[in-house]
Amino acid sequence: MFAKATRNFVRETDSGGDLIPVSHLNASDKLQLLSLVTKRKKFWCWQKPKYHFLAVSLSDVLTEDKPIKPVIVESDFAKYTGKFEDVVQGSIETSFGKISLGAGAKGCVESQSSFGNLRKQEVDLQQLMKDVKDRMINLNSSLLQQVIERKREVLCILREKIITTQRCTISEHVQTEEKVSGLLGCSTKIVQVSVSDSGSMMKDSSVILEIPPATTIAYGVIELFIKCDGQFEFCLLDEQQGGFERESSEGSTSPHSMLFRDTSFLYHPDAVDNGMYS
Amino acid sequence: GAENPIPSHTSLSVLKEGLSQLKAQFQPFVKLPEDKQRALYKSLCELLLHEETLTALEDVLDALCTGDKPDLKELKPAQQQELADFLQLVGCSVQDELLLQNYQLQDEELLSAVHLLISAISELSDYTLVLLRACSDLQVVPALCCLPYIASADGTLALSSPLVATLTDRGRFDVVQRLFASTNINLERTESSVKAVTMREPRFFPLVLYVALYGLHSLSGTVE
Repeated sequence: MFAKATRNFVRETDSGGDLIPVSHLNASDKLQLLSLVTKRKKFWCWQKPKYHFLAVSLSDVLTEDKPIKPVIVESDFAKYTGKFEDVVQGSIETSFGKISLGAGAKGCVESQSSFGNLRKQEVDLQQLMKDVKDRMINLNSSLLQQVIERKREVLCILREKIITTQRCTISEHVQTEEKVSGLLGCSTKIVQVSVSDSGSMMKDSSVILEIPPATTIAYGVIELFIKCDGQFEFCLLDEQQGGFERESSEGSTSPHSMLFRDTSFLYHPDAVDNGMYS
Repeated sequence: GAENPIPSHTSLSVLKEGLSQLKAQFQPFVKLPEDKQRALYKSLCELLLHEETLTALEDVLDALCTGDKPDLKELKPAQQQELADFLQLVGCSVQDELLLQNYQLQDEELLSAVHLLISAISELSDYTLVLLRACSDLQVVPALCCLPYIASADGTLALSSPLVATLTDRGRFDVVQRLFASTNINLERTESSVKAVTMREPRFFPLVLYVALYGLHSLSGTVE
């Protein structure tokens, strides 16, 4: 439910951009600027990468014990109030019967989506680059060893985040499946988000989730390219790809390796680069 | 290009070459015994309406197909059972309560085909999935799989073709039109023909929809 609300928000405000929706409410407080995030590359050309938050920050994996205090720039992001029609609803007559999409009700249901006033917090990159100049990453740490072992993962840092400033309510309307007298039905879920200053509850909602102010709903990362000796650089340009410099390439252990030999057009370029498919 | 892999305002026939290659990948579905085919098809149709379970299943298949150990500990018990039941259908037997920590794989080709299909389905929006499910119920999936092959260079195809006879029904056509629109394909109809062309900057969506349609079609028991 939270995941769907944040995904809708990113789709509407930053489609094709760098923002990543937060999928788990539980992860929201882990999203501190400069904290480490792993990006898992995907197989197929159409797939989006997946991100996993680590409980440590960039400072924790640098060799010298000198913490980095990022300069944080905060600004208004947007006041997000959306209203859209749920076009899944409705029923359609066909020559062999009636197909009902949704709960069988005709017409449309209006959904509201509002996270209220949103703020953006971002790291001052120029200052950060000065702060980490000549610093090295300790590749011997057990955490990084685990990341390196998983060949498809790239280390990133959290560069920016979008946070709420008001209490919001996310509600889910579940429309159940119907199969009555030749009617076919499909269950579907409508997610609504609204700012709840008054604390009033919505009617007809199966599940209601209230999220506090300062909840992170989206974030942006920068990939790191890390050399064998621990030197690293931020991948600031589109064409730069993060990862770990490898001394030798190893073969794939994927059972897919030979099975999809005829469908190379489907692979994500990263998957090919990493030898996931041979 | 990676961002606009499928050209704008182009006939659906642009997908033809890629889809011909896909057929081979879904052969393990076609070869399944009828009862298994039916069970897997039914299970997949149910999954179309369970977005969270689909995402979890995609993660598990990603892990299985790269030789990683899937982690199901964060899933709810009901979801764990749902996934275990599904994986059982594709020849991945779970041996103890620590789901998939010890698993045995019987058919890698089948698992790979399922991975391809689930990865595609997972990329579609819940709205598209509801419509896909409706198209499955309306039995128009075989006709949709034909479209890239019979569409002309400008995307037109005659409704008199028996292959697409099901689309002459207005209700069915409306559902298909909405399904296509949700994946950046524009479908228009005149009295005797339909025209299917990609929208502006369709990105990967038409291809992903067709991977899903082909996968479901291969399980429908009507493919030779």
